[in-house]
Formats: sequence, C-alpha cells, structure tokens
Amino acid sequence: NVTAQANKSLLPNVKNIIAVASGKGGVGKSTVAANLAVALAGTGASVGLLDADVYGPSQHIMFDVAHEKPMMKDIDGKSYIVPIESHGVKLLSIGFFASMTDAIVWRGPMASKTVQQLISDAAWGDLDYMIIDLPPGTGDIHLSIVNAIKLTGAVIVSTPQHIALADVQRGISMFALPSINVPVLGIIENMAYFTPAELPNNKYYLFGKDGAANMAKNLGIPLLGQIPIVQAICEGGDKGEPAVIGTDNTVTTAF
Amino acid sequence: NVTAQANKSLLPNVKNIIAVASGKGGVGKSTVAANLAVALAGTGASVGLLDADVYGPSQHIMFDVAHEKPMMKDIDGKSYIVPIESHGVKLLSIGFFASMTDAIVWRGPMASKTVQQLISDAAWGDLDYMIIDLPPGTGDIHLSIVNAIKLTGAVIVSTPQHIALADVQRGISMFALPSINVPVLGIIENMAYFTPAELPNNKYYLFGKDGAANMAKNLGIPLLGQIPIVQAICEGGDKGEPAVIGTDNTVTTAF
Ligand SMILES: Nc1ncnc2c1ncn2[C@@H]1O[C@H](COP(=O)(O)OP(=O)(O)O)[C@@H](O)[C@H]1O
Ligand SMILES: Nc1ncnc2c1ncn2[C@@H]1O[C@H](COP(=O)(O)OP(=O)(O)O)[C@@H](O)[C@H]1O
Repeated sequence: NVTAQANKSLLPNVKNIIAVASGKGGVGKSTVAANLAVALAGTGASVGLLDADVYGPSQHIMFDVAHEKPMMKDIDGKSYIVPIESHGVKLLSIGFFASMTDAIVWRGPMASKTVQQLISDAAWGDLDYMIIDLPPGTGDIHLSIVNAIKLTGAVIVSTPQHIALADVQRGISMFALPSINVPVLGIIENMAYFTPAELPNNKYYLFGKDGAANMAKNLGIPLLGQIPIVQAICEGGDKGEPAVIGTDNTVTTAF
Repeated sequence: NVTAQANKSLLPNVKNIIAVASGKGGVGKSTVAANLAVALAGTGASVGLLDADVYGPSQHIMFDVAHEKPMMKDIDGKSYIVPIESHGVKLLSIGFFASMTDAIVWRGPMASKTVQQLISDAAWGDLDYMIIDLPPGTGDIHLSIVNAIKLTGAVIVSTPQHIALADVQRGISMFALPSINVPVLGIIENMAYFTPAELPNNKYYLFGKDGAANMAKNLGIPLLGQIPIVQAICEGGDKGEPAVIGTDNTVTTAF
C-alpha cells in the first residue's frame, strides 16, 4: 500500500490522465479512445495514448503503425521505450510486442507487468493528456493501472441497449470503490443511431434509443455525447486513420 | 491427460454439442447462440444452451429468466442442477449464480470450475443439441471446456470489418491446435448490413462489406450466413424474447 502510494508518482510530466472504459467489448471503446486522442492533439495539446487493452490491442492498427517496432533510448543510464508517433499522438500498445496470431498469450500477471512497463519504462516526455485504452469490463489490469497512476478520471463508453447497462453499472461501481476512487467524467453513448445520406432527417435507433443517455441522467453523470453509426468511423478504424467524426468535439470540449 | 480422455465422456446423452465462438466481444455471439438454440428447438429438436460466457453472461437475460433460481434434483443419491426451461430451450448460465452487480467475481480457476459443474452436475437429460456460448476470444475457459466435452464443432461469429479478422484467425488457430482439434463448422457474418424499411432495396454496409464472408471463402470454411442489423434482434435481446430472424434458418439447416 505504501508502494501503491509511491507508484502514483509515475508519469509526473503528464497533466491529465484519462482512462477510457467500457462495460463490455465491441461498444467502440478503442475507437473513442483513438479519436479522442487525435481530436485533443488537433487542438494543439501534446497527447499520449496507452493501449492497455491487453486481450485485444488495436491502437497500433487504428493508427496504421502495426508493423513498427518502438526504439529504445538511454536516459541517465536507464533504457526507455520510445513511443511511436502517429496522427499527432504518441502511442504505445502491447500490440507492438506480441505476434499477431498468438492464441493465448497475455494472461494475468504477465499482462499487468507489461502494461506497467509501458508506463514506467517509457519515454513519454511532457504531455498535456494521456489517454488510456483499458480492457473492456473490470479486472486485474484495471486494478493494477489504477494502483500505478493517479487517474484524472474515467470516461465510460456504452451502446444504447438495456442489456448493456448492467455492465456499465459494474464499471461505475468499480471506479467508485474507496480503494480505487476514480471520478467518472462522463458516459459516451456510441452507435446511438444511423442516418442514411438519402434520408437525412431519419434516425434509425438500431441498438435502442437513449439507453446510456438515460442512465447518465439518472446517475447524475455527464452525457459527453451520442455518436451515430457512421461508416467512415469504421473504415477509419480499418484503414488506420482515426475519423474524428461528430461528437469527439463535444467530448474534447468536455475536457 | 487420461483424465481429459475420461472426461470427454461427459454429456453422453447429448447428440451434438456445438460451441459458438467469437474473436472479440460485441459481435453478436451470444445473440447468435440464443437464436440458434431457439431456431433448432423450433424444428422439434430437444435443445440445451450452456452460457459459459463467464465474464459477461447474458443468456439468462436474453431468455427473460434472469431472476429464476435453478432447482436441485436428486438422481441416484447425487444432487443435480435442473436447467431452467424457456422458449423451448433448457438453459444454464453462470448468470443465475452471481449477483448482477459483482464487479470482479468470475476469474480464472473459479470460473472454469463453475462451468464444469454446469456440465457434469446438471440434469440435462437427452438432448439432440447443446449450444455452448463461449467467452469471446480465446483462453482458459475455452481450454477447460474443450478438455471436458467432445465438441461436435464450433461456429465462429464475426462482424465484417477487417480489424476483426485477425481475432477470428486467432480463434480458428486455437480450434486447429492438435490438443484441441475441434472442427470449425462455419463462420457467421453478423451485422453485415442495414436495410431501412423506407428504402428496401438499399444495403448500408455500416461495418464494412463481406469481410468475414471473404475470409470464410479464402479459408475454405462454410459461410453459414450474413445477418443484417435488425432493430428487432436487438430489442429481442433486451426484452428476453430471441427474435430468430433471418439467417438463423440458414444456420439451422446447416446443421
Ligand atoms: N460510431 C461508430 N460507427 C461505425 N463504426 C463504429 C463506431 N464505433 C466503433 N465502430 C467500429 O466498431 C468496431 C468495434 O469498435 P472498437 O472500438 O474496437 O470496440 P471496443 O474497443 O469496445 O471493443 C470497430 O470496427 C470500429 O471501427
Ligand atoms: N444482427 C443484429 N442486429 C441488431 N442488433 C444485434 C444484432 N446482433 C446482435 N445485436 C445486439 O448487439 C448487442 C451485442 O450482442 P451480443 O450477442 O451480446 O454480442 P457478444 O456476445 O458477441 O458480446 C446485443 O444488444 C444484441 O442484441
């Protein structure tokens, strides 16, 4: 516990550390993290992005640097990993360090250790923001990150359906634990609706309407935005060029 | 290893055991498992569904039996868990046995053990099919299930985007391992497109076009179907009434 306190002095040169969380996989958490980082960098801020989604790292793909290998750099006789720069963001992902086809690799203590290294043994430099892409749900990686760094806050990404909300509640409960105590800065409702170009006044609520928005209202947590399903967002993820569409501006101004 | 062989005699009264897998969360794996089970039951077959998605069980919600508690039954002096029946399917989920708001509960060995109990200590009876809803990705739960039961085969659910395909490949590689050796019966591409009622001839490829379908073709694995995004499917999941829409018939005939 003394160690835990001491370790919270990691990343002293980063002004704001924001974790992006989700109740379950596939809600667009990594996409929001990527686009948030790029949007913040677009305002002139210096931004880092730590891909801690150990079971499914994707930031190295979404920033189109999947085949790069981070260099090492000596500072005062100690060796540090140098983040890769792309789209104005400094990036480290465990995706850089594992073969793309490893079936069962990053489990338990080894995964936590690797994430810790990407925090304490990396040359992040001075940053206005660091965005941390957490694994979906709750678990050991979350605990070890929260114990290692002083998080400014967490943003929770959800889709609208009711069935997703119990998972969101679980995440909120985790951040509220006294031993964790991370402020939830807001909820982002992703894939909130679809509007075809041919019918610009129509909103199709494919995954339900306002589920996460209502939850935010009921819990008194800010709704940072409702992002529609936009093909360009998905294509951006595939191509490695974050689309920074729509509500990311709402989200950035929220910070 | 002798134990592994012996254990593969579990569930001797089940004719076909089909695992539903996915490379990552949120692709609709649980939805496909639920609707496949209901569709098969609709053909007159006796069907069981084992929710082994320990980190995010949802079948008890999707079958609208979230608040039921399975009974115990004595057979030859041993106590067995009685599956809950809903929509013609016999169902067991670890969701019946954990509080809805437990933040960090089902980890590692405890999760595997619980799943094993739902297999060996449950009164499934004679079944034509058992569908197993696996956790997303690959890991210990997959290994322990595969070691415990002789799987007829696995169905992999994916969404179309390129970024999802590496994860699918990882799952295929796992099933192909000699120590695992489970036939991949096919790939289902879910959320393949959206067609608004007002524009019935339009297909919007919101998450990309044919990604999983092309992968299936390239790997010589049957494409069991391409399921569109249909609001009724999502609403069915929220309400607890599996929608059994569209390609589930294709999928059922595939069996
Ligand atoms: N608003 C959106 N519109 C269209 N596609 C999206 C949107 N948000 C996310 N996606 C796509 O959905 C997929 C899943 O998103 P991802 O960020 O990987 O989810 P998670 O990190 O929660 O598992 C990705 O292919 C991504 O490009
Ligand atoms: N084809 C579809 N059309 C509309 N909604 C869908 C479709 N498939 C799945 N969904 C919805 O998407 C959400 C995620 O599906 P789920 O089966 O829980 O995914 P997974 O098990 O892969 O995490 C659920 O709310 C579900 O109802």
